[in-house]
Amino acid sequence: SSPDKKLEEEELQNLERVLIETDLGVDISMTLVDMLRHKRFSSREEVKAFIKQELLKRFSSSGRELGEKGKPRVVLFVGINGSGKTTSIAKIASLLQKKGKTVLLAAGDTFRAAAIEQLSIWAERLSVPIVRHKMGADPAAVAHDACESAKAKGIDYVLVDTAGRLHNQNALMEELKKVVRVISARVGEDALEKLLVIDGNAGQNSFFQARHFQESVRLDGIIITKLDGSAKGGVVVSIEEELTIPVKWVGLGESVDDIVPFSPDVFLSALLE
Amino acid sequence: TISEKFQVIFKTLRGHHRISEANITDSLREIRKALLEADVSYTIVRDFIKEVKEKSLGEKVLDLVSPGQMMTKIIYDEMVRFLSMGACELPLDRSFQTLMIVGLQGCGKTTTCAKLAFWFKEKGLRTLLVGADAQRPAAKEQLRTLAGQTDVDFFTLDEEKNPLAIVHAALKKAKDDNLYHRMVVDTAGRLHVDEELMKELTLLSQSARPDHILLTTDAMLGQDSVKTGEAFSRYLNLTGIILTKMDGDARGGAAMSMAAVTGKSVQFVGTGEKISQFEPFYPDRMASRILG
Ligand SMILES: Nc1nc2c(ncn2[C@@H]2O[C@H](COP(=O)(O)OP(=O)(O)OP(=O)(O)O)[C@@H](O)[C@H]2O)c(=O)[nH]1
Ligand SMILES: Nc1nc2c(ncn2[C@@H]2O[C@H](COP(=O)(O)OP(=O)(O)OP(=O)(O)O)[C@@H](O)[C@H]2O)c(=O)[nH]1
Ligand SMILES: [Mg+2]
Ligand SMILES: [Mg+2]
Repeated sequence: SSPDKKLEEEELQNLERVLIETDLGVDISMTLVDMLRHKRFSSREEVKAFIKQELLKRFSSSGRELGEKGKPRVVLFVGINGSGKTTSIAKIASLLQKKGKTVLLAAGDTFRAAAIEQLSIWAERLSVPIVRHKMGADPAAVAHDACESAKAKGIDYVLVDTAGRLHNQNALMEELKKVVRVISARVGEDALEKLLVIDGNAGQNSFFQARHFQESVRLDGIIITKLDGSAKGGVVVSIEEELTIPVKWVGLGESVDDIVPFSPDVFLSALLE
Repeated sequence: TISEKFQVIFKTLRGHHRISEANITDSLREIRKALLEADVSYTIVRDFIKEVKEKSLGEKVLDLVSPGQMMTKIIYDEMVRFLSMGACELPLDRSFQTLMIVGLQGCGKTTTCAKLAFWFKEKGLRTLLVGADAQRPAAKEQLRTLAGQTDVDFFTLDEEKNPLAIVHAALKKAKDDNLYHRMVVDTAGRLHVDEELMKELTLLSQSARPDHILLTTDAMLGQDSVKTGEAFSRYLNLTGIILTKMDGDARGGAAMSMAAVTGKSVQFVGTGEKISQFEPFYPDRMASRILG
């Protein structure tokens, strides 16, 4: 076997670049490179394995499944504009159907142009019922109606769409809190799951999105979308490590089947390839 | 924040009469870290720091200015220079011009199309909005609704799945009606690694022959901005960039990477979901924002 030796400075710089370019963040990348600088390795594979192990340690959360408590169990999809909430709802609905669950959609984005139409098309494609009001209606009222309808029909899951909102806009975060309160009051806190949908192309701002949404509505999990592009989504490492919010799903395309459960191991292998 | 970092630079350089390689290493490291945290791409940061270093070491420090102040000015000026690369404004003459709006999924293209139409309207130019996204559920409906809210004409072929056919028909309508100064074409979001969809965009631009092709970019785009900019430049003759969701708190480093790699500057920024929340780009304001 080849002797263990230290990494050349140029090699270390290159590794730093590779790590930073995954959107891992500067602090984590530099910390890793410092670790590498003081160790000896016998091969490239060993270096990669070391990095992977170090990053794997930072995934502290378990519970990557969709919860099961409650009938109906209500899943609220939140996140900033354009992150992929509406599309992700369609994907999760399809997954649940395949597992033999009954699903109801709630058109809780009563603000954006054609948001209700967009979700309605997905409902039609999946043959699932949808509860909707007019554009401009109170999103909490839509959510409430959907819960009522699901209870009456004995439906297993209610997936609630919400309007995109930037986390630094107070009034919008307050509106979201109200939707959470109304749903919790109707089905109980344990039956409500809140998922943050983040765009896999985004940079360090995803961490601040997660932190702010977490402060406003305690999040149960994250869906990271658009990882079918060349972006690596490395920012989830700091989200998992510092905020301990589990990433549950990964969106890999625009079709209804383009979603997979999140696995730290698979994710990190893809990150480092 | 960068102002804090600049204070560190001031302290480090205080008492020195000129800027030397030794006494700016720490400062450059701080700036580099700040830019990477602001999502400026790695290779662009490397080039930027190199430029700043060369300019700093070449400076004779004026008696009245401290080396710290000098270096701060060099960093800020160099940032503005990076952001102003390829700067040009959209012309406002009344000849018929076509604009094509392209970009990754969810970055704000459809909304931006309506914003452009509204902006043209305020300048006395009449726009035809064209719904050429035949892929996303209710995309045409979305633009139709926005057009209605803006009191701007909208065109699409509701059952048509081929964007080329829609644009072809739109051009014919614009020519026949002879009412419009601008035609703004919305396109489906796509990944720059999707070769088939990127080729579709090339075909679309060959058929529509737009006068302006604007790459819409989310202000929170991460390190992938270089690859995104390069790919869209390779498949299209981009004429400018539009940065959206600037009402968020993303530092927007992608703007710098995009400008550097496409050679085109940001022309407009979206500052909200309303049609009116749209303004010209100011490199000096952006420089302050990226620097934090
Ligand atoms: N390539 C890819 N595109 C995706 C993915 N998820 C969503 N998209 C696309 O991203 C765009 C935005 O998706 P939406 O579901 O409308 O996002 P949203 O969060 O509901 O947007 P708003 O309601 O406007 O805030 C659409 O074009 C989707 O097809 C994904 O995993 N991969
Ligand atoms: N806060 C804010 N939201 C914006 C801005 N521009 C667009 N949006 C929102 O971002 C979301 C996505 O906008 P769209 O116009 O649907 O994006 P798109 O690029 O056409 O999406 P695809 O067609 O799916 O690729 C919507 O919720 C918009 O209202 C902006 O400047 N600020
Ligand atoms: Mg939506
Ligand atoms: Mg669109």
